[in-house]
Amino acid sequence: SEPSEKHDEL
Amino acid sequence: MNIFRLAGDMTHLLSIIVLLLKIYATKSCSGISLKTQELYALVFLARYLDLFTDFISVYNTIMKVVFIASSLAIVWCMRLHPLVKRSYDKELDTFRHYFLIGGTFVLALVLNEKFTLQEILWAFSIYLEAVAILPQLVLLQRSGNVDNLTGQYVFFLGAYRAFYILNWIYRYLTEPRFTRWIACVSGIVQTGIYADFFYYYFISWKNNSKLKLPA
Repeated sequence: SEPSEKHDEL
Repeated sequence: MNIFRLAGDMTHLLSIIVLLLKIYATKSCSGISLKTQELYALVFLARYLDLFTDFISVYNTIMKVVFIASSLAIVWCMRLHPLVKRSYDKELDTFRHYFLIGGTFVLALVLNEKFTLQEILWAFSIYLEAVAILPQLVLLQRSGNVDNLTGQYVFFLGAYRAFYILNWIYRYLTEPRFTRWIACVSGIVQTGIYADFFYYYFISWKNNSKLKLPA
């Protein structure tokens, strides 16, 4: 999925 | 990654270190709500399901493992450690936290980014984290005097999400398509819940007096 859609924050 | 988010994560880590220090150094968990610790363990387990499926960065993976391991270790300590569990204020820690779990889970079923198990559990973890501190704040009001380490623990725990709000503002201003309404709104509510604690914490710091929350 789009990197921005991944939850990249803790 | 930006400085606000790094400051937030480090403050969050610091709050956990302060709590572990208090429990380890004093061999006591008086003034600590086991229910809040159980809610946090649930928050991390529900949020970091992607630990093995989505690799974001080494930092992200290490922090997720640290948060899950430390929250489970604290719950284990307060439930099973022969010395520590004796000092648990069972009769003061009476907040019905199952309502928090049920309510936030229903909200996650309704309000989520995508109706998939992972997204529903992620939204659940965001909503639950916003209210997870309530049993702890109620216990502090009931137990009257707050020892320094417990006060610092709650202070850092509240401060970390305030840094995240600055991080979201920064990302909104610098990244074209950045919108994280669920995390943003929930984070503002979460920080707001600490408002009265921050107020009394500041007063006690200014007057150099013992932190007392009005019953």
